[in-house]
Amino acid sequence: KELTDKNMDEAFWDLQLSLLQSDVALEVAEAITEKVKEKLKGKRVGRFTDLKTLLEEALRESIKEILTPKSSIEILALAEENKGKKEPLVIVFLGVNGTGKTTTIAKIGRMLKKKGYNVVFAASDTFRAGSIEQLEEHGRRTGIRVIRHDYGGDSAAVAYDAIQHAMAKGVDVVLIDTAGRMQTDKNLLEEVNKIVRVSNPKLTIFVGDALAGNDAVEQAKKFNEAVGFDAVILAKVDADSKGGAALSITFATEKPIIAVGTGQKYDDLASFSPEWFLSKILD
Amino acid sequence: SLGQGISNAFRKLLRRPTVDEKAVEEFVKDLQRALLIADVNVDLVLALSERVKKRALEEKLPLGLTRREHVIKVLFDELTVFLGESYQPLRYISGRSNVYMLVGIQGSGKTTTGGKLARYLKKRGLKVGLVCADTYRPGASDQLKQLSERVEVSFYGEPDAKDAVKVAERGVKKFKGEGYDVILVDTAGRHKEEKGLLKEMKEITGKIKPDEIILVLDGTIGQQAFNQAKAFNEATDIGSIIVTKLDGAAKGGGALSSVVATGAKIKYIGTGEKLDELETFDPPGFVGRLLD
Ligand SMILES: Nc1nc2c(ncn2[C@@H]2O[C@H](COP(=O)(O)OP(=O)(O)OP(=O)(O)O)[C@@H](O)[C@H]2O)c(=O)[nH]1
Ligand SMILES: Nc1nc2c(ncn2[C@@H]2O[C@H](COP(=O)(O)OP(=O)(O)OP(=O)(O)O)[C@@H](O)[C@H]2O)c(=O)[nH]1
Ligand SMILES: [Mg+2]
Ligand SMILES: [Mg+2]
Repeated sequence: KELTDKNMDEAFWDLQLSLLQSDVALEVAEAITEKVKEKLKGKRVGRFTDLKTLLEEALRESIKEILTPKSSIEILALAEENKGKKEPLVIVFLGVNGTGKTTTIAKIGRMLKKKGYNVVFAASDTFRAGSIEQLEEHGRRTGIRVIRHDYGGDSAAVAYDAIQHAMAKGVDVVLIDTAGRMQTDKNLLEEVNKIVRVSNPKLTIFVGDALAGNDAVEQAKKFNEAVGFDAVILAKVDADSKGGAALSITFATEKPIIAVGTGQKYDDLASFSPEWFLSKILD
Repeated sequence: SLGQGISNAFRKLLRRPTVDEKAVEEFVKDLQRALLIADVNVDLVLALSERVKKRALEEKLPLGLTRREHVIKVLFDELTVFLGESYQPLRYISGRSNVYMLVGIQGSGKTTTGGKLARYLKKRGLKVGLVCADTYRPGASDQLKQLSERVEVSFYGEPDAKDAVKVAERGVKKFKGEGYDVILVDTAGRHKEEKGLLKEMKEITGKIKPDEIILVLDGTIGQQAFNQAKAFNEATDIGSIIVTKLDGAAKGGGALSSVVATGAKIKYIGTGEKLDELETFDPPGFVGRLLD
């Protein structure tokens, strides 16, 4: 039985719609649909139901390929390798306003401390109201020292100061909190670029909001182009995110997602599971 | 972004010698794409584009309009049905205290918007008080207190308190007793899966009886906007929406979804981090940006 072009087009349109409803960015949904089309080229199809099965199989494969990280970055492993070295392990966190950077830093700080590492926080968000008090309160709750200056101060100078302090006191890890910023603001991208240059981190982490739509791709791309990051942490996954942002960001930047934020408490940080996201997206 | 906007679709439509069924179909496909990139809810996009297509093809041409102009008019009509035609202010009754409660998902911009609204209303000669009823987020009280100092309005907060309902109640009672015109109550971020927090929001509402419950929505939100807004509206009657972070690249399509989900009107938009970066909502401007 011959499959008409119309059936194929409808099937691919439905596929794309389901990706969009899972909050995958449009350009990524289109690219994945193309990928699936490629996979199906030359495959023999019988009845319409066979096409549906083939499509789902090809889609599952394509998504799995995109989500499975090409490199493995593990913060605890990096901390272990760095132990005893003169220079501390420096990690910078960046991203758009309100995505969960400060909370994620607090979670990671506590995780490292529980494993026996000596940690300091650098309050390099010298702009937003209450940002320093927020990090200081996290510092109190986790028993982690916060290196800070005053509001309006040079954010790179705070990072530098924190690293100097770490070297003098034999601190293992320095976690640098930066202010949220729009990827469309060239000056602010340059500011965070300066923080990265000055602090020369081992790891730069982009913190994204799992609830973001098409902007997730724009954010990740622009930050990666302007500053460059090594890994992604997706926060607020517990808000019943459909998982699409994970696919969009990974597809657009090829950087691994190394953790997800699953809530507001210190324990709410989980490792990224491609399988879990795959099932959410295909659901 | 370039090549994806509806303005290109309009241009294509304009270049055609005649606007026949095929041209309308192609225009509607472009419209769908533009709305999806703008983060409008998928089901809403399909419904909207169906209506635009149907009206464009079946409606009798209004007098004086070309078919081309008619297609464009139908599109704008359909979109402004939800958004309203012009700016609508927050509910305000003079001669007594008006309580506005800010609610929304974590990080959407509630606290910052509270500061912006306080400044805006004070400029209009109103006596404004800010209440921090967020007892969860570290530094929440400090954040709102610093903003209140910047815009020079009174502040009420209990940094060590654990009961948000009690803090909200006490703050509102204090400012009411002192004859404040507007009392802005900032609450903790919450999402639809946090049933306990939705319950808390309901309890605060029950105690302080707000004149307006304002949903503060992040302009970058994707397909989740509809369901999240719906959950907020089921817990408490959302009266208005403020969409933040529209100074970035996001088109704010999620806002359209939340309007449909709640029946509330968008009244202001946030266009930056500074306290003067709050604008009254302009439906035609928003639609223009959505489709650009
Ligand atoms: N539900 C949930 N909330 C989160 C998660 N991560 C962070 N949050 C909340 O999101 C809000 C914003 O978090 P912050 O850590 O202040 O975000 P930020 O990126 O540092 O914000 P700016 O510095 O203002 O750009 C807070 O209310 C956090 O508790 C998460 O994984 N799940
Ligand atoms: N660029 C831009 N940033 C904004 C806007 N509104 C708020 N922000 C920023 O977004 C981040 C989060 O703002 P908050 O006011 O802390 O958000 P919130 O909703 O109170 O967060 P929670 O209380 O944790 O739920 C901050 O960095 C703000 O400066 C806006 O319109 N444009
Ligand atoms: Mg922060
Ligand atoms: Mg807040």
